[in-house]
Parts: sequence; C-alpha cells; structure tokens
Amino acid sequence: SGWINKQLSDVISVQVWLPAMKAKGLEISGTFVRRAGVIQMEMNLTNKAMSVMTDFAIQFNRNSFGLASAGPLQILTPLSPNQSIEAALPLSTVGPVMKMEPLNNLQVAVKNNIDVFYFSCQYPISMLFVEDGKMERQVFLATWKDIPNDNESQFQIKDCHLNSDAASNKLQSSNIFTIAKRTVEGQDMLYQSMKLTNGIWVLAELRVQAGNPNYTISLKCRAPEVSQCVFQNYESVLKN
Amino acid sequence: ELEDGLDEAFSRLAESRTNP
Repeated sequence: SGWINKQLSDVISVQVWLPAMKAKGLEISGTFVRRAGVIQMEMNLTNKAMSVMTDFAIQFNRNSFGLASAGPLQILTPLSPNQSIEAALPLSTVGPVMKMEPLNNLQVAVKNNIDVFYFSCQYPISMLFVEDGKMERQVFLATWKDIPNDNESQFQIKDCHLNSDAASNKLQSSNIFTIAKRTVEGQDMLYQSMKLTNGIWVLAELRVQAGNPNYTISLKCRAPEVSQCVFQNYESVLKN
Repeated sequence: ELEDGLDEAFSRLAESRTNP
C-alpha cells in the first residue's frame, strides 16, 4: 500500500505546465520527484496539433537553487497528432543561480520543430532536501542559539490530525529529520533539521498538542527567505 | 556524559520555549 500511495500522490501532484492552446498544440504536464538523491522532472508531452512534432529540447532559466537539466530531453521518435509520450529529465543543482520570486519558481523553455515555448512552474522545496540533513544534536543546539531571533519565522499548520510520531515519520520521508522530542505541559515539541542542496541548513521546532489539530512550526535559518517555502512544504507533506 | 548533557539541554530548550 506504500507503493500505491506513492503512485497516487504522484498522480495528484501532476500539473499542466503548458496548455496546448498556448503552445501551438503542444501540452506539457508533469511533476518533480526526488528518489534516493536523484532529482527528476517527470513530464508528459501530448501533441494536440495536426502535424507531427520533432526536435524537442529543453532549457531552464537561471533560478534560485541552480537547477539545470543534467542531460537532453530524450524524445527520440516524432510525436504524432494525438500521441502522448513520457519523459524523465534528470536535474542537477550546479547550474547558474539567480534569486526567483517565489524562491521555488522555475522558468522553462521548450522547443520543437514548430516554435519555442515558455512556461513557469514551482517545485516543492523538499526536492532539494538532501539525505544527510540530520544535524548532530550538539551542533543543532549551538546553531539554534546562534541564529538570531529575527531570523525565526512562525507559522500555523491548521487542521492536521496526525500525532507527533506519525508526523515525524511522514516528514522523514521528505528528508526532514527529527533530532529530539520533548513533551512539556502536554505539548510535544519536535526539534528537526533539513539541509538544502546548496548547503543551507534549516532548523525547525514543531509543536503538536494532543487534541489540537493546529500545529505551530517555528523555523530558524541563516537564509530566512527560504522559510516560507519550507512552511508550505510542511503543510503539503503533513496534509497529503 | 555528553549525551546526558545534550538530553538535558534539549529539555531546557523545550521548557524555555514553552515558558519563556
């Protein structure tokens, strides 16, 4: 059932990035995945035009975390009218960097034999959470103290019905690691860490109170502009 | 001893965040 759930969640997060009417009949939908450290953009391309499409290529604009295609878009056969094809594009994080708004925005250019088309999409920031993002406990305590209070952001996650252990397990599957758990006055406090591909660490305190469906998440980071994206990621992981 | 100290430090952190 874990596998089926994974497939389902992939299906749910598939989005239409380029509608056919904006790209002379080429429709692109897709999703981003991270599996065992490999980031991929999984796409479905459909030809809704009346002529054959060939010569596909893809390029990203510079972006906040240096995402770039790590190989060509592998569509080796012409795409006939009404035909769809799946393509998985491996991504690297060593491309050119430029801060985007929102931070996780990606501008993409796709070309075929007809024209060049552009679209924007947003990737979940958890795609950039590395597998070795569990901070040493001693380092966590020192870093938490060291990061100024002005760099702390607090958010509410409403309507969440997991207990703290279930939440912790779910978050670990997107490389958010629980380092310590304490219970104070009936409230579970989870101390967590994650590390982005560019080496930025994010420290978190997640408060879960039995019987209260509203969690409080506090995020501390030396680059606090990532906090909003990280919060959105907590919400989507915990609610899906 | 270090581990005990860290356990204690996390307890103090959680306590101080609940009752600042």
